[in-house]
Amino acid sequence: MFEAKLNEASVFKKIVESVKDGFKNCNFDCSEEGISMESMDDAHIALVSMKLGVEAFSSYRCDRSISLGLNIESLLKVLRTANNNDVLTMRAEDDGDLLTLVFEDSSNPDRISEYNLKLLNIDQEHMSIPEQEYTATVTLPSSEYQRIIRDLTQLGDSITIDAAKDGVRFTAEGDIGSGSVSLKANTNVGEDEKSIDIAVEEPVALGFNSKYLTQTCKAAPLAPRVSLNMCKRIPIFISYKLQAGHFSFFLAPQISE
Amino acid sequence: STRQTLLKDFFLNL
Repeated sequence: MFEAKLNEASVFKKIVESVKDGFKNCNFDCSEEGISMESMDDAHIALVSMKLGVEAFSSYRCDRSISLGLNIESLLKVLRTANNNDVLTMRAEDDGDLLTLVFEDSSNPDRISEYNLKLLNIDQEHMSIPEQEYTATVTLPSSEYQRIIRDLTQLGDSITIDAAKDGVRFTAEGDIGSGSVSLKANTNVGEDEKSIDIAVEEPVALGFNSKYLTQTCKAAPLAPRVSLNMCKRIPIFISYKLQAGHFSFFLAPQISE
Repeated sequence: STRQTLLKDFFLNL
């Protein structure tokens, strides 16, 4: 038996909204440590990795580790029926083929809605991601990151992220011209959430397909800050810290030959 | 010219 209760259905809804454009079917692996999910897009360019630890839930029970294979679009249909502050309970039997989602309206305890989603058998490729030291880490407000990528995507299909000790520069070049946004490292004393934190041992410049970077911005509603971890010629690790877990992407770079 | 790499170029496929 698996049963997990989230005090705010919106947390799970935002997670699923963040993956809907690139990832069709995903396995949500439930264990005594919480719920985790890892999925690669069909083109093998982006990988999403999510972990919601047990502390994220107001109650949590998982007698035996199970994998809940779910179609993201179907799951969203159900999650979108909920109010953001509904309490969500997810339940599955060990050998069942359904995930039950129960929504309780915190402002109207007389209303309870219940949905059953058919589980899928998803044959997923699993990747072994090596432990990596990143030589450049830029942490910035997620809304700023989202804005930069949205603005520059209009200029070109690929965006270069250039991290140096004193700042980070995002550049796009395309048929209509080019554009760049530079952010200087700052501390914004007293305004930690707005600061641009830069830790660079070695300057790094990596180019990415802007379509995939756009996908990694969709998680901005999940956390106020995002960190971009880079090292020469390897995938960027883009991570949003959740209250009890993380929501992250690995994105393969474009390399000049 | 630039080449789009794939995650498989970096990560081991289990």
